Amino acid sequence: IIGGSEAPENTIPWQVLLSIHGQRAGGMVIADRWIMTAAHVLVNENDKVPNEAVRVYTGLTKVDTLLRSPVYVSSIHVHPEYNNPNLMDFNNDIALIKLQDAITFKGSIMPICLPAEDATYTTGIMGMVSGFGLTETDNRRILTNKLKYVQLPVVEQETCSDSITLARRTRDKVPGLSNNMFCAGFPEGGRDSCQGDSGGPFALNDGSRFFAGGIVSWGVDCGQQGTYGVYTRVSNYLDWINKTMQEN
Amino acid sequence: CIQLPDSEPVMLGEIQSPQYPQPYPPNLQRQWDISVPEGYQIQLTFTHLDIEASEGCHYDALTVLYDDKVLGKFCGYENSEVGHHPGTQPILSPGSRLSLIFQTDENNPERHQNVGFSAQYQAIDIDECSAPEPADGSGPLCSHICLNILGSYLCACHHGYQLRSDQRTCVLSCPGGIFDEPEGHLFSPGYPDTPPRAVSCQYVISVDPGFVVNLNFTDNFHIESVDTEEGPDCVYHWLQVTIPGKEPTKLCGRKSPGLIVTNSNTITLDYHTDHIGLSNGWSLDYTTHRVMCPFSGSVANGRVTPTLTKYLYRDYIYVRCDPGYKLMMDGQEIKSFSTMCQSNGQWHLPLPECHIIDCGEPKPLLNGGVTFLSGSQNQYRSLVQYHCNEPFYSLFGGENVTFACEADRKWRSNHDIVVHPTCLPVCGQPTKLIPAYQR
Repeated sequence: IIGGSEAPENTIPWQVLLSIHGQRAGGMVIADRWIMTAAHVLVNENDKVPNEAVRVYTGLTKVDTLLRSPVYVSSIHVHPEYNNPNLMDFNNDIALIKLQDAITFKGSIMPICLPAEDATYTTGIMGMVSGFGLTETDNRRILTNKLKYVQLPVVEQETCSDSITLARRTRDKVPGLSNNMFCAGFPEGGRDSCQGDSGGPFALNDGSRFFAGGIVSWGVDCGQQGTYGVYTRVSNYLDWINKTMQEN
Repeated sequence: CIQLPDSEPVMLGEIQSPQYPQPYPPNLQRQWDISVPEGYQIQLTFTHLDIEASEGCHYDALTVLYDDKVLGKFCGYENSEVGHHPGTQPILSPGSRLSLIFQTDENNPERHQNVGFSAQYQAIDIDECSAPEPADGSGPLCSHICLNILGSYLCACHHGYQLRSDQRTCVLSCPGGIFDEPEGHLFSPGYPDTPPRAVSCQYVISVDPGFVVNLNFTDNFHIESVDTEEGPDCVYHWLQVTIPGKEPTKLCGRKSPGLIVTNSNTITLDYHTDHIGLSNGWSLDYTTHRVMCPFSGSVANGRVTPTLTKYLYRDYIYVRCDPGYKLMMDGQEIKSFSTMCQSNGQWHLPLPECHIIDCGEPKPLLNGGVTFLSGSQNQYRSLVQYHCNEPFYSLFGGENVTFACEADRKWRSNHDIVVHPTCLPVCGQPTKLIPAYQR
């Protein structure tokens, strides 16, 4: 998380830390046996990582204490239309992890709600992104072992698309934007999600509850002026989520 | 009934002399033995007889015998001047046998060719009843009534008498025997007419177990007694009443015993008189009623049906428990209960008890718990309330759902549902919000 703050305990209880082959990723608890995350953190060149390779940590905000209590994976369900062998197409970047044992919820562990079917992502509405990904101090990217969060506004889809087009002038192999994605961030930069936050929640608040509006997916650099973070639009996948959970 | 012989008896037939209707040969000695079943006699009728006529049937003759008794010796022909022709009158044998002997000499007269005889016989039933009384002083064949039947006879007796084992003489019958109807009338021989002497009659009243007999003697009671200081003594005449399990009682005198409650289903009455003295006899009506079973009246927390003032043999009672209670017998639960009043006046099963039912422990609730609101031990009408571990879980269906232990032994909610409650996770509401006072 770039430009954010440390999250006090029990404030983002749905936050999950995934450790896959030594790589950090984020996730969020959506039910007592289900974790939602980004597909790209569970797929390595079109191959789903084995269950044993995925460590799931829940409940605390400090990585060094989290590591003592992984929960075990029962099965991994990547969206069937996710196809991103070269990390150039993040469309349908969503996956579900089923846990072997049910989690008992408490102050430090609580599921985040799923969006309503008619949920809208109004431009400018603030969402809260969190994760154990890279952060920045004194213009230097550093690793953090503390959960951080940052409030980011939803960016108009066209604005985001323009920023990606602009980025393609100076960079090679910039992925494309689809309607299954939305962008969030500040045009002036300085606050953003970053590597290691992928799969984590972009939480929106409907006034009384937080719901999972988006999943940290990708972006051009982190926190730079004129670039935005790109998030999977969860409301487009409610049917698949419910179907996958019911069938499994 | 007459036992029939193995083969069909000969009841009629025909006998003819040899070579009939041709002349019979000389030097004959031929005999026919006819027999019919006992009880019949033989009637022999000649249809033709033409035997050499001679004085005293000296030369040729047909002799008819019953055993050794000659019933007739015949020869000649119809209207012959000599000989003895039987004519058309039948010959009747005294018994069931008859023999015919046909004898001829060596000569036959040349003028007249005698053809012999032809006769028919048939069995005729003997009317034994019309036979005269034997002269040996043994008395008539039947002392009362003689009934002639084919081949035999039967003796019968006038009303009130019975045939002795000799099948011919009659004696006054005892109106005793076995009485197994639920009610009846008994009386001494000849009652109320002049009684016979030397009576020994037994009356057995035997009704089904479960019934008891009451004897009700009529007022007209007279059995000769000998008066003593202690009262009438039943020395020579008596009516002995025997009830199983009790000492027999002898009754006599002129005072009717009236009603005797025996409490038994079997009573034996032995009436005895001797050759001397006179007892006018007695009569009684007996009735029966079912034995009664004791009944305690009620079962706690249950109901006994039907409700009767008294419970008698073969009556059934049923016990049902009140809602929320179960039938228990000998520490075991039973589905239903009925018991029958037995013939010995005891119920075949003792009454059960009604114990309050138990719904068992309420199912535990994952991520929640259960609290007893009232009652205890999970018994009928106990109330429990489920709750979830708030604020992380909430009860599906709303708060304050109470379950009661119902009569069907299920915990049911106040909405009458049996579905087990569920704690649903609460989402998106952290217990602690990130402070955002800074602007």
